[in-house]
Order: sequence, then structure tokens, then C-alpha cells
Amino acid sequence: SRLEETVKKTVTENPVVVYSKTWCSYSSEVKSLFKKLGVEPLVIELDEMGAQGPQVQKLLERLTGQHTVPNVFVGGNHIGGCSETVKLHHKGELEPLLAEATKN
Amino acid sequence: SRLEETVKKTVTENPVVVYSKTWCSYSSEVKSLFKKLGVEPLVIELDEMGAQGPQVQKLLERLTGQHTVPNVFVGGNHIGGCSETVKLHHKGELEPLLAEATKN
Ligand SMILES: N[C@@H](CCC(=O)N[C@@H](CS)C(=O)NCC(=O)O)C(=O)O
Ligand SMILES: N[C@@H](CCC(=O)N[C@@H](CS)C(=O)NCC(=O)O)C(=O)O
Ligand code: FES
Repeated sequence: SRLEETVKKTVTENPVVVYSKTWCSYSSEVKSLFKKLGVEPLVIELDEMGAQGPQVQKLLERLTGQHTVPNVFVGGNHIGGCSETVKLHHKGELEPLLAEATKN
Repeated sequence: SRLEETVKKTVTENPVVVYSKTWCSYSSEVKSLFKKLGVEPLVIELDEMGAQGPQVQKLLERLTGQHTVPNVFVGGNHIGGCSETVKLHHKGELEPLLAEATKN
């Protein structure tokens, strides 16, 4: 579908992508983690997309198996939600992924 | 107002009250913290109250200065949100409050 192509293009063309909701503290946590690591993610706020928000959220579930926000991609790869991203960082594995994804 | 009387009655008659939203991870965190501490909070899910949800959320803001969820009361006193509750617990100050609030 058109929407699926858009999402696939978004996550492959942008090193860090966070599908988020503006009111959600877990989404805020993951956004500020990336900011702290010196990375500017592309943030897509699903609650600011009108009717398309739920459509994108369903599509992401089909593509990643994850129906929740935040939904995080690094270097085109699905990382997970807030907990997975934080866990990866505590293991020291997030920054290498970010370095790889953001190099030119 | 009638709603205000209901909320005041709720927080004074129940030792632990959490105003919550079912989809919210911060709300889940605070609910499971109480469960872990052996306390059964009265949980009011604002997203399951139809039009009354936003009304109660606005009322809570007027009463407590807090417009977010979760909104936590122990022994009739406003504790705060998830972060404040967790912080209080790390300082060892939550359990004494709970003991006080739940004694008969
Ligand atoms: N463990 C997951 C929890 C994700 C989660 O439960 N997200 C909630 C918001 S905090 C959600 O998406 N709820 C359903 C919704 O908002 O549509 C994570 O760390 O990201
Ligand atoms: N620091 C606060 C954050 C509270 C917060 O931002 N809550 C969000 C949901 S996670 C909220 O209420 N957003 C507005 C809404 O849902 O109406 C806490 O620890 O509870
Ligand atoms: S909506 Fe509260 S943490 Fe996501």
C-alpha cells in the first residue's frame, strides 16, 4: 500500500526514527535519550496525524509486531520500544548502532 | 460541584487512589509498584469514563495543580505522578505513608 511504502522509505532514509505520541512519557524518555546521545531523531507524532495516526500504528504492528509507542528504528532496523532502547543503551550497544547509522 | 464532591470523597475514603489511563506505561508502573508493596489501590481509568474522563482530569488539575496521569493519592493526600511516587519510595518514605493510610 501507499502508506506502507511511505513508512518503509521513512525508516530506511532516516538514521533514527521514533514513532511517538506527544503526551506519552515513554515516548519523551526515548526522545530525550537520543538528544542526550547527540542524535536528532526523525520524530513522527501519531496523535498529530488525524485519522492517519491509527492507520500508521496498525501498519507498524504489521511490520514490526509492535502495536505500542514509542516505536524506534535505527539504521532501518526495528529496535523496539522505550524499554528495549534503554536496555540496549545500558548494554553499551546503542551508541555503536547510532554511529553506524549516522555515518556518511 | 457534584463531581468535585465525588472526587474528594473518593480520595478520603480510599487509602490509595490512582487516577490512570489504561494504555499508559507510567500509570502501569505506579500500579505495579503498589501491587509489589502489597497494597491494592483504587484505580480510576480516565479513558474508560467516556466524556467524564476529561472532566475528572480537569478537576484534578484544579484540585492538585497536576494535569497529567497517573495522579496518586495516599491517605487523602496528593502524592504526585509516577516520578514523585517512585522518588518517595526510593527515599523510603512511601511505605510509612501506606502503613499509616491502610491501618484500621
Ligand atoms: N514496554 C514498552 C511499553 C509500550 C507501551 O505500553 N506503550 C503504550 C504507551 S506508554 C501504548 O502504546 N499504548 C497503546 C497506545 O497508546 O496506543 C516500551 O518500553 O515501549
Ligand atoms: N513526570 C510525570 C509525567 C506525567 C505525564 O506526562 N503523563 C502523561 C502520560 S505519560 C500525561 O498525562 N499526558 C497528558 C494526558 O494523557 O492527558 C509523572 O511522573 O507522572
Ligand atoms: S502514555 Fe504514559 S507513558 Fe506512554
